[in-house]
Amino acid sequence: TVGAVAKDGCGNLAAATSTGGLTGKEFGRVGDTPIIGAGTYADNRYCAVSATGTGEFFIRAGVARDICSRREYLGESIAQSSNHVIHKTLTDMKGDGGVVAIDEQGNYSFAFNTPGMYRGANKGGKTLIEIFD
Amino acid sequence: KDYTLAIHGGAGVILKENMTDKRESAYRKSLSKSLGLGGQMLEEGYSALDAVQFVVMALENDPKFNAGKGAVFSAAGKNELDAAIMDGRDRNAGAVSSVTTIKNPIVLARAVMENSRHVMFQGQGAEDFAKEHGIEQVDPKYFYTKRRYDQMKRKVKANKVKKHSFLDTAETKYG
Repeated sequence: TVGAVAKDGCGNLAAATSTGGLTGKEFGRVGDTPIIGAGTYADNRYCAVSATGTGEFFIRAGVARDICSRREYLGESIAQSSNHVIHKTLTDMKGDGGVVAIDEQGNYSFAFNTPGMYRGANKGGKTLIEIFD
Repeated sequence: KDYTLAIHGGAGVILKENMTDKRESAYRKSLSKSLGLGGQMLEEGYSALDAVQFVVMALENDPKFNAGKGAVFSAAGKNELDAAIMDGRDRNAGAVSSVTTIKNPIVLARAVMENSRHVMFQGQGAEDFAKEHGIEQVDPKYFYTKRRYDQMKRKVKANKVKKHSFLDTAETKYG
């Protein structure tokens, strides 16, 4: 699975995710990627999120929308909300995977409960690339 | 300079001991190239929507990642692809699932968002929509890579032995 979230110079947010799914998946099985609110979500007021992981859990937990909702209702930072949803909500369900998330100020967060996630960020030209935890 | 882009190429059991220097630098190079592409687009005033679409297209075209070319195989030996895009301005969204001939599924997802009154198309409906809207289609063989096909074979064989569990270990879990 691959994904991107961005905030442009006009302050607009967007999210995009694309995947081949799970190796050896059953015919017709669909994971979280195309389910808006599970693997992909964007709302200029709160955040944009793209997810990767065992899709079944991301669908059931509504991960991408939940990260936005915690910002909307609890006023959490993007780091707080994405880390809570991945390390508490998802982990408690025995799900695993991760998200890249960005808020309306252009702050970004990586949150994942797996040994690694291919990830990178470019904030105003300053870039960072990581693979392992 | 007031822009931010964050990307991922998949999460999973990515273990240091399995990762050779050569392989790690290849992944880093791909991520860096995508970040550079998206950063340049944002710097030149393109929208966040355009930036995320083109960054995901670049990653779909890179056979190292599980999307587009290099996607993992289903148990039936097929590449069934899914994608979604969402615009934070009005929460408009487009999604496609279980497509098998779309070179860049994220392009089709955006066409669904912008040229239809629906959010999601799946399977043959999505393929028909692609044909009507001139979205590039390829022979399903385009997505094949030996690495992914071998992974699927091993996984199917292993599942014959024990009850199927997609919570398997190793990178086959995420392809």
